[in-house]
Amino acid sequence: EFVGPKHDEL
Amino acid sequence: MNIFRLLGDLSHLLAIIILLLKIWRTRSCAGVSGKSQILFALVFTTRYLDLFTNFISMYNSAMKLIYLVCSYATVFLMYFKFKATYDSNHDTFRMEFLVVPVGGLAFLVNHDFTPLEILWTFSIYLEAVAILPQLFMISKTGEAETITSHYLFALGSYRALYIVNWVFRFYTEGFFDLIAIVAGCVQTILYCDFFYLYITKVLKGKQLTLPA
Repeated sequence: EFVGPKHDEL
Repeated sequence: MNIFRLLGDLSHLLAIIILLLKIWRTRSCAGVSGKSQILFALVFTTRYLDLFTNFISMYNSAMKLIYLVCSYATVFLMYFKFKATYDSNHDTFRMEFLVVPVGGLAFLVNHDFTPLEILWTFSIYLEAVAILPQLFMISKTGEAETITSHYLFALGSYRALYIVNWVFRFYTEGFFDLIAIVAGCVQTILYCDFFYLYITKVLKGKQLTLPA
């Protein structure tokens, strides 16, 4: 399972 | 969302619109690197594939769409509608010198070895260096139109504001994305020389020319 940062920026 | 990120996004949007308007109103894309614009279109395309998989907010999706449409519109204007004004003799930076190493690095250093994540990482690394063909073009001709330098200033300010946003997010949310931060710092550093010239020349009403 991917636990890296969620990409919520542009 | 914090004020730095919002200002960064707006600065990014402003840069894209300045460039589009400049090309549209002067009916010319002289002095603009088509290669940088192709690279930016590639950056947005590979980063915003998550439009289909990951909904964050209306704001987020709308901005992604606007960036995508504007960057493709810019490429279209340069390579089709106003192709006759495109200064290809001075736009000689080889895109593969950026795309190939950046692609390799995205495979090696990423958060997760999945197609979408590798493409996202590729877009972050590529964005950091995508302006190089434009800066190379300016160094070849030794000058840039004032409107082009406004474009570059807005574009450079965007990532600089994002750095402040990342510091802010680290202290308020404990959030940090090392890949984005390192690439964002590299990206901002590439603009430093230009920022210096912009402040010392363009803001004083002179055209941006490089020292002989």
